[in-house]
Amino acid sequence: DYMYINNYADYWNTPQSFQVLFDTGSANLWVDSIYCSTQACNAHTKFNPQQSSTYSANGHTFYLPYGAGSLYGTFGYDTVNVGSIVINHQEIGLSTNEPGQNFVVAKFDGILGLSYPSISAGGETPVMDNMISQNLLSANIFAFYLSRGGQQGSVLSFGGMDTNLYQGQIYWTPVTSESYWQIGVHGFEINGRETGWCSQGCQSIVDTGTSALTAPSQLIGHIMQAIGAQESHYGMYMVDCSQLNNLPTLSFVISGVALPLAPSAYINQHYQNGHQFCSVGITPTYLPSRNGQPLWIFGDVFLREYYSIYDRTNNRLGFASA
Amino acid sequence: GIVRIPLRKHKSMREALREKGIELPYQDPALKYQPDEFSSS
Repeated sequence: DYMYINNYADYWNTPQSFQVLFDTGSANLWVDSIYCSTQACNAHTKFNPQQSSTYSANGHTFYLPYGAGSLYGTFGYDTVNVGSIVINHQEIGLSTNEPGQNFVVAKFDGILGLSYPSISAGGETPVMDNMISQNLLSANIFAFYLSRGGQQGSVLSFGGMDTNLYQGQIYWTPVTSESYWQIGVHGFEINGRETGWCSQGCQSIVDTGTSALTAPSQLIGHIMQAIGAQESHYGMYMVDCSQLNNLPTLSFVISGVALPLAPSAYINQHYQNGHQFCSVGITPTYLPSRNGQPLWIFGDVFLREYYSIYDRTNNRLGFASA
Repeated sequence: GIVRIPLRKHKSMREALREKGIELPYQDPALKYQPDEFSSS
């Protein structure tokens, strides 16, 4: 008496799941794929487009250099589900060659870039732009909370900010170049005293894919002198762990507001063979920003202290105490 | 209307390689933003 449509399962694939690095310092989405057989690819989960009925290739290839690791790949389209947000026809990069050792030790199978489309390799539409154009978000915002301790506790929010994860006021500053999440730095203070080092203007790229806080190379010597750090092997700077309480607070002046970093934020403590070592989580950069001003990178060292809100509607970045 | 994605922190690739006895030479972190210069270098 009844006819059941019982063949719907023929058109259903098991989703393929990947761990990705959410990177505000790049714009492309890519994952390891079966087209790649280097050591780095073999260490990770690989996307198999033949097991996806929704995948389509577009034939274009790409090269993505991240500094720490690089890869070659080919582009295609598929449905992407990020934290239950379903994006149709998302361009994805499938790695075909990941040379070297860098990505071998990476715990992620790919990178999901959250920067602006202007810097996207191959003109690939970034995930956030598709979320916006497909009206998948209640607000065109995402925000990062990076936990200070341990593996767990960090959160990325899409569609708004989570008021439980920050305290006090949000300080907004405009994006100065809609490429990276780049902002102006208008001053730099040591223990509350303005140094004047950014009086002619500095820029900073806010990058969740960079671990350290990086400083313009012409300033690094002055900063380390103020901290009392000594250069060690491999370009690391070390301090006497017994002096942690005496180290200065560093502050960035952004749109008229000083955002301080206490020593606990920029000093990393390590334990090896029963000994404690203290290194400075600040490294130099030698390249200037594209407008020629000295360039800082606000990596995880900065972002653990400040909840960061990325507002695509108003092209501005917000910071609040995490 | 907010979608929350829990994140897990892992060691940086530099730290993970160091633990395996591989020390990466210094490389300017800003090269990531200037891929053309990175390619030529």
